[in-house]
Amino acid sequence: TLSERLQNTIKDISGKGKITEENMNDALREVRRALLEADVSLKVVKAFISNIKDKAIGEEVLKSITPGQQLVKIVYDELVQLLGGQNVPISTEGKPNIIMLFGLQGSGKTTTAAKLALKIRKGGRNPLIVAADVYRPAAIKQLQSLGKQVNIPVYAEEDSKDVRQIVTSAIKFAKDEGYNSVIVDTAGRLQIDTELMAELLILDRLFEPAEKLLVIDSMMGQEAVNVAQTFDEQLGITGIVMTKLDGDSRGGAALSVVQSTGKPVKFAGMGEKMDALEPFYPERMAQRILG
Amino acid sequence: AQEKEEIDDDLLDEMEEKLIRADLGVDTAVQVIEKLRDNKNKIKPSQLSNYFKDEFKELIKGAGTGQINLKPGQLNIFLITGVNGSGKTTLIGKLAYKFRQQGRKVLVAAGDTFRAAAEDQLEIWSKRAGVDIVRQDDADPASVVYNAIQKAKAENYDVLLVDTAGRLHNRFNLMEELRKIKKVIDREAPGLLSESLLVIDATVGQNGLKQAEVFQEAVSLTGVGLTKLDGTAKGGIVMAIAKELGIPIKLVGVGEKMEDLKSFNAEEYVEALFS
Ligand SMILES: Nc1nc2c(ncn2[C@@H]2O[C@H](COP(=O)(O)OP(=O)(O)OP(=O)(O)O)[C@@H](O)[C@H]2O)c(=O)[nH]1
Ligand SMILES: Nc1nc2c(ncn2[C@@H]2O[C@H](COP(=O)(O)OP(=O)(O)OP(=O)(O)O)[C@@H](O)[C@H]2O)c(=O)[nH]1
Ligand SMILES: [Mg+2]
Ligand SMILES: [Mg+2]
Repeated sequence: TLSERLQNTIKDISGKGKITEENMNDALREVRRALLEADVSLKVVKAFISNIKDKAIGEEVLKSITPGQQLVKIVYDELVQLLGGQNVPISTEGKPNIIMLFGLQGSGKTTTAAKLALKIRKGGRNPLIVAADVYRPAAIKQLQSLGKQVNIPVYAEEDSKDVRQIVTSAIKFAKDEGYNSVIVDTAGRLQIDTELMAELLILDRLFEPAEKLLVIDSMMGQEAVNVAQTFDEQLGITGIVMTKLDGDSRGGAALSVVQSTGKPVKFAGMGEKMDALEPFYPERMAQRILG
Repeated sequence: AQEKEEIDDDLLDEMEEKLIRADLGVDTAVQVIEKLRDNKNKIKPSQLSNYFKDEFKELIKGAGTGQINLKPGQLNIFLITGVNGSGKTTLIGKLAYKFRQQGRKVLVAAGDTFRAAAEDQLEIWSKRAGVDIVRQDDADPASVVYNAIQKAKAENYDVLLVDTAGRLHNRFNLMEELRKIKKVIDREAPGLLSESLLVIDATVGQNGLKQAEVFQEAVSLTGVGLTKLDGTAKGGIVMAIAKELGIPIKLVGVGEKMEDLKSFNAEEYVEALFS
């Protein structure tokens, strides 16, 4: 464990198991390694280490009889604080309230759209799902099938390739039919694809969604920071959904995306079933990252 | 880096960070850079690109050839597996097209009978590629594979590409389902499983190595298909997979179109890593 590795590092250096300013750098190198192995992006690890260095060199650790454990606690507390933010609920602003989901290919957007619609309906609202992925083979069918599973209608236009027109018509349909929340599923895209990023920008400008959620696969590695930062800079995201947390990845991407965007993780995808969308628990995530 | 006269600590740190950012993992990155540190007086910075190409080729050569195994005059079965959303179905569409371009008779099996519209997605790909498909939407995946093998043998297909549902490797019952599919292939078409490929998303972090370990045990992998390399991620974990598990990288996905498939080339890969 990190605690044992730190204890060994500190013992080697000082001979007595107490952290001093001299062996702090070696101890912090162990923390850096642990975070990198957990897939936290390098840029975020560096900032994290420099932040905890001050806290670690403080009185508590220097006097602690188990400095290794004490340092781990400082790391854990810092992780929880950074991951936590306030427990920000999903916005219900807008008539209708528009929630847009976007992210890289295969991250879990379509599955999350249906899960989120179910959660929103259980919260007493009347949601409509919109199939705005006009590229992926059978994307509309996939969303329609999931919509049937959760018994929530899916607005789709089989023959249209015009995303702007589909969303415009969907919103009109929502207003006419009394749906007060509209969840828009979009096609997976690379953050470097200027045309597809422009598509999202156009939707943002025209419809001003109350929620712009970046869907991120929790097994993502180092690129999490660049991906999240780009989506945020171009679109202004309001929150993050971390998916596939039912896997066994350490999930360091969670820290990378929260730190680089300053936005909260609003939900955790915990499986392929429609009820597998949970609130995000910072303490659990921090434990997982520390391994 | 080209302007420097010799390799110094700053340059070594910069190179190590590049490798870490490419998802090679700390162990592999440190190992590569420490070896360079020992040899730094023998190498000029301008030679670094070639040095790394040789080093990486050396690192992965234990994994053997990255060539796709395709025997003439017989049925060749490809089993395509991997975690959710990695790009399996799309890869099959691309492979089907490539093999049909080569004049082979191709059949695809819709072995994902679980996920919404999985068979529809594969069917669209099979139509685009101009190949045949076996699908049975409410059946057990093993049963679809069984029927596909019977058809492939009876009608003299050259290639059978088997699509499977995405699954997380820590789900025991899902990995058992995969073992069952492999048993059907081994029993009904002994010696005809030419490739058992794990599809890995280039954005994956260190978990990719664990995925390879578990899938290797379940379905005896013969290679990795690395997808989404047209993005900014480098998929560096495949280096660890080749080195630690001896599994070669065979295919690379570079986009969402049917033609966006390449064979793995170590030189090109390293070039892109340091570009
Ligand atoms: N185990 C697990 N699988 C998930 C989760 N969320 C999504 N999936 C699976 O991940 C795969 C991809 O999900 P999709 O919803 O199609 O992903 P997407 O982002 O819409 O994909 P594109 O539209 O192609 O970009 C599917 O097999 C889903 O069932 C999750 O939280 N856990
Ligand atoms: N940019 C890019 N996208 C890709 C590539 N390969 C696949 N994709 C996209 O990734 C998404 C998921 O691809 P699928 O083929 O459905 O993945 P899968 O592994 O079959 O997914 P599941 O069956 O749900 O586990 C789709 O949007 C594909 O278009 C690639 O090489 N580059
Ligand atoms: Mg989708
Ligand atoms: Mg698939």
